[in-house]
Order: sequence, then C-alpha cells, then structure tokens
Amino acid sequence: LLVRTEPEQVCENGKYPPDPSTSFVPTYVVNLDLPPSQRWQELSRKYQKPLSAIVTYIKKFVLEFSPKLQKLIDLIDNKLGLVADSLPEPYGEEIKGIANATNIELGELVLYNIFYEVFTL
Amino acid sequence: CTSIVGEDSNGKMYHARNLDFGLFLGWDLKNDTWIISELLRPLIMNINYTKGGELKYKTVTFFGFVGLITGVKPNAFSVSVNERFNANGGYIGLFEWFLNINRKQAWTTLVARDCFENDDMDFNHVVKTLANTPLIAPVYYIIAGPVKQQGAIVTRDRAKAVDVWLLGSNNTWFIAETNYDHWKNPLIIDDRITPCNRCMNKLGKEKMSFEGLFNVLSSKPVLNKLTVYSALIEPKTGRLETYIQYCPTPCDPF
Repeated sequence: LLVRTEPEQVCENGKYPPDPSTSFVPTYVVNLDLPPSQRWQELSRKYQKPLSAIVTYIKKFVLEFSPKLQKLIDLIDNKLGLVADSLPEPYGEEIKGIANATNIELGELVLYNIFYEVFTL
Repeated sequence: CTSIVGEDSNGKMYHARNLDFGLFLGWDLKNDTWIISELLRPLIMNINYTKGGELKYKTVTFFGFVGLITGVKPNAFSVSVNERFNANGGYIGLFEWFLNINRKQAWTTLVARDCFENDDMDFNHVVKTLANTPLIAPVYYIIAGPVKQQGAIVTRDRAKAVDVWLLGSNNTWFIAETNYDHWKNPLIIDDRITPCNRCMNKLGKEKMSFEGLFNVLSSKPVLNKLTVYSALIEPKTGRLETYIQYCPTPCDPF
C-alpha cells in the first residue's frame, strides 16, 4: 500500500458536473432556534444505521489490533460520555441529542466528534 | 485533504476542497478501498443552519459530527480545515482536557463553527480568531472572504499561528494547502501539492470557476483513495456544491 501505483499525473478536464447518480449529496436544514438536543432528531432517525455502522467498525478495528483493547472500549463507553458535559455549548448538548435519538453510546459519539484530535495520536 | 482559495480575473473569490479521511484504518483488499472512507460517504450531507427562518450559514459534514470542517457564511467568509501532523500533537491537548489540567484551549472544529455562530465575524476577524485561539491540536485553517484577495492559510500550532499565508503575497492568485507546511517539502510518497499547483497554474486565473476547480480536485493524486468528497464554494453568494468522490483503481492510496 505504501508504494505508489504511479498513475499518469494529468490535469483532468470535463469532470464537471459529475454523474449525479454517484456524486449526489443531500441538503438538510438544521434549525438553530430549536434546543440543541432536538436539532438533529429527525436526521438521527434517518441516519442511525450508517452512523452505527462506522462506530461498530471502529470498535471492531480496535479489537482486531488486540482483544486486550476491550478495556479501552469499555473506558470509552463508560467514561468518555462525561466529556460531553465539558464541551462548549451548544455542541455537547447536540451530541447528547444525537446519542439519545440513535441509541449510540454517548462516549462513542464523543469519540467520533473528537476524532480529529484523537487521530493526531 | 486539499484546500484551495483563489480569485478569477474579475476578482471573484472561490474556495474549494477535497476531504480525504481514513488512512491506516483498514483496507478492503477485495474492493481496493479504505474501509472508513467507504463508511463515511453515506454520511456526507450539506447542512443549512437557519435562525428565525433565515439562512445563517452552510456546512458540509458527516452526520453525527457537529464541528465544522467545511462551511460558508454568505457574503462573509468560508472556512475549511485540513489536518496537520506535528510532534506537539493533539494527544497532549486531549490529556490536558480529560484530566482537567487546561480547558482554556479550543477543539479545532468547534472553534471553527463558533466563528459561524457569531454574528459579528467577517473575514479578518475569522483569520485573527483562528490564528490566535489556543487549540487542542495543530491544524491548518483555510479561509476565504467575499472580496478580492481575501484568502488566507493559517498554519496552527497548539498555542498560536506559526504562519499566516495571505493570498496576493508574491502576486499569487491562488494558494493551496494539503497536509504539509507550505514552506517545507511534502513527503516524497505523499506529494499532492505539486500536481495541485501545476493543475491550478495550467487552469489559469481566466478559467477559475467551479468547473475548473472541480477538474483540479479530480486530478490524481489530488484525488486519491482517501477522497470522500469535493466541495466548491463562492463566499460572496454562499453558493456551495458538494460531490461525493471515488477514485477507481489505478489510483494512489493517499
């Protein structure tokens, strides 16, 4: 994987607009007048499955490294959720609202939201 | 990631980005894809944040992620966030936060969204805020404004900016950032900036447009196996177009 496949480096032309059947991105409205915990409720129902899939995969990936890392996952599930209370408003409440509506562990959702910082590890 | 800000020959500002994510988090041997990148694509969405029934700002996000990695506030500014790897990385800030040693530092994507939540922000305020707010992790902030030459790339350490690169310096009509400090050479196995700059120069100021930028973002290795979406932004009008991206084999893994 670390060896480049050396594709021909050309500057593309005629790629725009891309085929909507593969490139379409939906647009939704989030109403900031709603309390933070309710802003993502409707979308949570719609996107519960793909969100759950990525969180489940990350746990599986970690355990494939070492089953001993189950302790780390337990720590995330039991303790990391508390970090939501320390996040600046309204973000902590928005994350809690999504966790409630999707039934995904709050700690796992916090991890997903701070993944940028974690990834620098 | 790759972010570009620039202007056309009439001074109209553009901001574009590729979001690349999923490196080393599992490779699907059967399909030649990064597993996380595949799992992220169905979660990509544009969000129009409204208040009092009026549009306040737009972002591109993954469902469940409440921070800001790509966004535009019409006729005010646009921001994209690129990862920066540094010895003084995010793990130090994370431990300081978790152990409550120092919480006077901001989460990289939350402080970016704060800029959009704040009604008083314009391009210059955003550059200043994102350059000076202490952060949990190092990062690159790429910022554009609605007015000619309002473009900046802020290279951040955790404490402060190590560099603010402004559009127009040395007569530049565009500036681009991948995941390396712009004054250093990128890793030889991950040089996306040279082809990006080459394609932008070939495009030229006269042909700067959504179409031209999308072609640059679709050129390998700017487009690679980690690229999940391309976003095109016009800060003046707030026009935002996002497209899911794939890079069929043969294509660089990153």
